[in-house]
Amino acid sequence: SAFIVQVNVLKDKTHAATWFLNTRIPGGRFERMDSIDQKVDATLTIEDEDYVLLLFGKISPQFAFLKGRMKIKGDVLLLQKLNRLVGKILRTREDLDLIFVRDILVNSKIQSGLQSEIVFIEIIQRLARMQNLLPSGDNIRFNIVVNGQQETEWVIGYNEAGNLSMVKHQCRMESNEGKMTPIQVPTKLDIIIDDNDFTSLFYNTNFNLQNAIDSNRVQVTGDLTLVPKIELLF
Amino acid sequence: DGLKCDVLFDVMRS
Repeated sequence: SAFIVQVNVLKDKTHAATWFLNTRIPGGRFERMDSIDQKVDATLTIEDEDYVLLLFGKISPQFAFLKGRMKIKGDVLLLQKLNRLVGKILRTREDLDLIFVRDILVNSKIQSGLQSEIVFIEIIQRLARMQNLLPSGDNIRFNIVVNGQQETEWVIGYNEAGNLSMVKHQCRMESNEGKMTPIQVPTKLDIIIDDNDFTSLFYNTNFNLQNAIDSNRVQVTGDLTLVPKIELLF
Repeated sequence: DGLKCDVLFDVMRS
């Protein structure tokens, strides 16, 4: 029996988005819409952070409900079906890109207002499909700044088999009193780059990393022979 | 607006 579940997603207790899980479409589908012209069988209200934990099976709908982290209106019995369906749609995908994205979404904050956060998620997917971009141990650190202040840090690394094996991320928002301690991983190349410049590198074909370095828009320290390899990210 | 669920569903669609 098909059902539709409306999910009201909150960010800091304020309504931020409405999603519908529609199983009247074969296989089930999540759609972000303002409203749906069909009968909704249940409405969930949940914080964005908890919703992602729920989708990845890190918490169950029953747990979220019992702990008061999710409100449900309508058919409570749908929770079990929902859990099973979400598992089928999401959790069976064990692709390398989704595993890294899952780790970032589950274990780290996403700093809102920072374009590079979303761009980096795209880059992770690209990196996961790129073999041997970097030799094992040649980790790269990106420090993303806005108006000269560091906002986020990303470290990427490959293993000896030539696959992406490390993506670490932290943002100032979640750090201790806004002070960021560098991620404790040895790196071969450290890049300090503005959020806008980083985004331009990704979207603007007329702007590349070497230009950005030459014009002092980007500070790079370490093994500069890695720069051409990093260009492939963008 | 920096919603994790938006990021996740974008990835799922790609």
